[in-house]
Amino acid sequence: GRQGGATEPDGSVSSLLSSSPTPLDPSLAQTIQNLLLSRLGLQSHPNPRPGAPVPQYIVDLYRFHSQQYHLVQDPHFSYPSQHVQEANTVRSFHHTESTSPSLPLEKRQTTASNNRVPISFNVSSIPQDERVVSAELRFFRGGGASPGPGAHRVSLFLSGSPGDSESEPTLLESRVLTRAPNTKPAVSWEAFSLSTELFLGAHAQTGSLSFLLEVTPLGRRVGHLRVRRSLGQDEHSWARERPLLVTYSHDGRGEALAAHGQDSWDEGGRVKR
Amino acid sequence: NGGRAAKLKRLSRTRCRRHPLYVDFKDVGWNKWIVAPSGYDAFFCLGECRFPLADHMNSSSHAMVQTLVNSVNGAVPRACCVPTALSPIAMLYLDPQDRVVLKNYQDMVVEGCGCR
Repeated sequence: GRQGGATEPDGSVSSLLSSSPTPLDPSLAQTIQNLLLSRLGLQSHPNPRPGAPVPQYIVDLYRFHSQQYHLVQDPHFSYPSQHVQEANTVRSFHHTESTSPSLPLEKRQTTASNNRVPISFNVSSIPQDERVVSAELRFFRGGGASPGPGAHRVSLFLSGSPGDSESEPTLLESRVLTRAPNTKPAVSWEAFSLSTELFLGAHAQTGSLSFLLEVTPLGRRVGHLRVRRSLGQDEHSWARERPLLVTYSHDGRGEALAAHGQDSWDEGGRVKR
Repeated sequence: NGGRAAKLKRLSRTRCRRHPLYVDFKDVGWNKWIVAPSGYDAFFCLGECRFPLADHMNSSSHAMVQTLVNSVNGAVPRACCVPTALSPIAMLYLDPQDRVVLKNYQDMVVEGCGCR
């Protein structure tokens, strides 16, 4: 870091610092760094692959929390005050995409029923000592993926683990999506709240959560939420539209995220501009 | 009088107080996994805790006793200038599995210093 005190004209800080010890031995510095990482809840120094996608929702959440309201990109962003009330950690998960080399992308997209799409998430990275207090599954609804005029019934099921084809899917929620025929295509996200008990089960078993999303057009037009990657769609663009599982948890240390700037949003969680 | 005023001014400058310290994550190589912020104002505490301890120094009763003893016996050290109030910051980072996490970390910013 940089010590601003060193620039003070009176030199008072500089004189106090002049007796400071020389820089730490590299191995000692490494030990301190490891201790700090451990305090931050990390076992080692993360080394992400270059260009790892960062979901816009989490970035907007960070910017809103940091009161950088002008940088929030989603015009419909709504701060999830209900979810973060007791949480100091927000984790995001993209679904696990099939990587079977024997199945080309277009084939994989047609193996599932046209209106029932399986999606699963590996949530094993949530530390055991972190308590999930809330969660939601978010689907992109906009542009070409937007349901056409007319209503659609969207049903979310919890299915067994990927290898378990015998158990019947459990209906979690069913809702009807509508859009007025003459409005512009709305770009928004549809969020389904999830029970925290699902995560207890996931941890105890495989560390993954599997769902089925069923979209049934109630009129003649066919439309769906964005759950599949388009042919030829680049990773960056897909990362902004693919389903996102968001968990809100608390590791037992420190304040919840909601404790800051609560006076800056209204009851609906929108920014007071 | 001028000399006394200058001495008092010098003493007040060296008293325990908060000083600016900007931590740039790039400097410690953490910018590869911390998405935001790129750095933050952490501050640090530095200065002397000498007799008499002013009210704004948030001194503990023990610090006052220790300072009093120091005034009659120099072998006993003065109280320490340490953070007395800290606040959290939120950090957005990529975990070892490349998943994005937003976490509120406690005690990351010095809000106030005092003699303890």
